[in-house]
Amino acid sequence: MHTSSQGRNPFVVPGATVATILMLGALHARRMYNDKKIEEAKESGVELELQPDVKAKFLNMLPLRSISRFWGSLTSTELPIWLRPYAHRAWARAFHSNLEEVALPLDQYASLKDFFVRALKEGSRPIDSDPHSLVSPVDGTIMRVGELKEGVLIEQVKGFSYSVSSLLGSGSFFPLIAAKEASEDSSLQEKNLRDEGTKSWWRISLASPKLRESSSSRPITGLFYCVIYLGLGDYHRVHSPVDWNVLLRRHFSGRLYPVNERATRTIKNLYVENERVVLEGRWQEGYMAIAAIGATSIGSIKLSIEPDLRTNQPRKKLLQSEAPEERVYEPEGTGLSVKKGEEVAVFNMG
Amino acid sequence: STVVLVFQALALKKQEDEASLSEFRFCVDKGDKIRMGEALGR
Repeated sequence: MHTSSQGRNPFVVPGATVATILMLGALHARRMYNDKKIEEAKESGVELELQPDVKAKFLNMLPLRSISRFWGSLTSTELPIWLRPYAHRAWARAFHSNLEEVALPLDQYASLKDFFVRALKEGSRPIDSDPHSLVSPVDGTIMRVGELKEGVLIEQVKGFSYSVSSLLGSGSFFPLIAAKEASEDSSLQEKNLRDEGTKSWWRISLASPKLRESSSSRPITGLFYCVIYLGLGDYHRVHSPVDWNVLLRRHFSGRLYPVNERATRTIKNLYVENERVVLEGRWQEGYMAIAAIGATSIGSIKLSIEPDLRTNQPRKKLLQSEAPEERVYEPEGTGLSVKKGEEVAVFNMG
Repeated sequence: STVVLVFQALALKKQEDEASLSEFRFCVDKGDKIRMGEALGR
């Protein structure tokens, strides 16, 4: 590899570079081998368990919020018009975005950030017309679905769960809604309760999420959950899953760990630690909440129903125990009425 | 990024209400790809 100092061959690579390339190659091969093993395990129905690793510990030491904001400034750089289609096509190819449904010509998205939050052509996402359906608020992959059982925990991976009250905030509207339903006689309740005169039999508990009634002849409701992961190439706007009234918004200023599948297997309390915005309210069946959780690359969340809200802001010191910032929407108790399919939020780069 | 939905819905069907009420059922499963506007459950 080494030549005499006088006549170096320009095509010969220094030994240290070769060693680095070999090391990176070996690491990449090991990563691919691990991913293949995980894929095979998933195909054979084996549930994955939490496996904290060195990478997770390393991520904990990084200034991920600063990195996220830097990434945001970098991707908001205005590109020359001639370069825009190439840059956006390259992104689409890398992350499997569908360019056929993009609302505007590619050269009209001045930056990668603008392209990332693109709207879609009208009719690209027809809303399920069944009045009894609850629709997906986003494009993505279903990570978990189910009914909340005793303890109100959502499983992150096998053997590790996080509590819904930690995710949504301990001052949840659960009791308030129950109290309202106990005293009000609204049409929403009429649908649920079917001609019942008094609603005082409703009671709710975070330890046992089922809403029960004293008489066994009446319906029992439960709490359900659905976790959806959005890939980098996916459409990143959040829409309303049903007709509902948004009573409250809660903003948790947290960390910005990545939230990909690998991160869910290696970082405990991932969703509870990350920066997120929670909307809580009421639909025809009762309680409804949407939590939009940020990540390193997609760190900020903009609300269509509250454009002034700023997330992923620089902070002197981040306190995990800090209470979330809340806003109750007016008029109190009724809030903002949002229709099924209406846009409520956008995930932004950085 | 990730979105988590938590909502209340009818969980158990009572015999006398069968004609008019039905319990909530998801129409997706873990690992499924979904697009905005498609039904998650009914």
